[in-house]
Amino acid sequence: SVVREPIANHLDSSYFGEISIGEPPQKFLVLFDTGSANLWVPSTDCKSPACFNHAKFQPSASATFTPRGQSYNVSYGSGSVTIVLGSDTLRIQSITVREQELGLSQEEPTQPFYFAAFDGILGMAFPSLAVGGTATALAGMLEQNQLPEPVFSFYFSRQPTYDYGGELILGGVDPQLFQGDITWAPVTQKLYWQVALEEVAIGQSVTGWCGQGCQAIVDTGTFLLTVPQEYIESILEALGAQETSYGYAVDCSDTQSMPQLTFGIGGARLALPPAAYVLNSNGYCTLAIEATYLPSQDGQPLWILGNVFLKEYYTVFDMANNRVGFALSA
Amino acid sequence: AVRISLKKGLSIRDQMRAAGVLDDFLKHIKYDPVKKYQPSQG
Repeated sequence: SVVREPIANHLDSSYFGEISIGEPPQKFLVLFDTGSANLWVPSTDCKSPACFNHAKFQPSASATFTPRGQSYNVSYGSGSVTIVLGSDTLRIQSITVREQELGLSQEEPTQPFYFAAFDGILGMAFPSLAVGGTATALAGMLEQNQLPEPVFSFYFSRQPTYDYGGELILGGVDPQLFQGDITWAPVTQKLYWQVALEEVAIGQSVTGWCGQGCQAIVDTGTFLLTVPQEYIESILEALGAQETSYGYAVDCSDTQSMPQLTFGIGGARLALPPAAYVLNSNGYCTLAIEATYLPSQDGQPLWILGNVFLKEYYTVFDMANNRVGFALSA
Repeated sequence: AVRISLKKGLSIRDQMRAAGVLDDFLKHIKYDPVKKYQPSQG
């Protein structure tokens, strides 16, 4: 039964890893997010309930912290976080970035940040997207020669567990994590990792939706495959899905026979099998898609390739040549 | 290169449902996944 727009889907899981900030190091779990560009962690000044549920940075306990004072709002799909800028030493394993600008959260929306498994966010999009014009962590790594190669890559496991969801490789590519060749697509707008989407097919039939061009943002901070809302009905019909308050429901026994979705990017056809785009939660199956209502900045239909897509395709982000590479995951 | 192992967090939706706050949240938030890409005020 149709109850409401199923936006519950987006509150799904996220993937995160450990960083440390300050001297002596204070540890945090952060979402490595290619869809935003700010680095922020909760601070001891934050009085929001979400902050009490997470690790908090204590500036006075760090010998290398420098306050910057300005306050900004960083907005995400589910609300915005108020941060105050400062700088300190950022460490990610053997990588050290001195005087890295970062945000210390003062206020966070309780829903959903209280329930997030990560403490803060490390944005990996382009510096031009960073609120307050702050230097991004990746720019700091490049400037301080912390990366052997000006690239980073993500592998997301098809069978993730809490302890192992995938890997982020800073400064390189791991041939063990993919098969076949890497297909490259140039970044079309240096704000996010946005590429041209040449075509979308459902099964053998090309939809023609991108005849005038589409854009796709490669976003590790978005869980689902996000579809322009004008195409949602056609996709539901083609896949035999019903809209419910739990999402776009399908019969689990149909999954094997459902068509694959194919995305034309960089001259290649990247297929997404039903096993990748159908979520089975205790025998209740839904499509791992959600709708977006806004076009890309140049007005073309905007898709978001979230974790659901990135589990199928090992993805390389080339900062020197401003291009994104896709290869079938191992 | 540096390899960072990524953990997969529990579903926020399931945790909010278990806490009894999901329905209320969905009624009030006008979520759009693209909202995060709008240049934020600063």
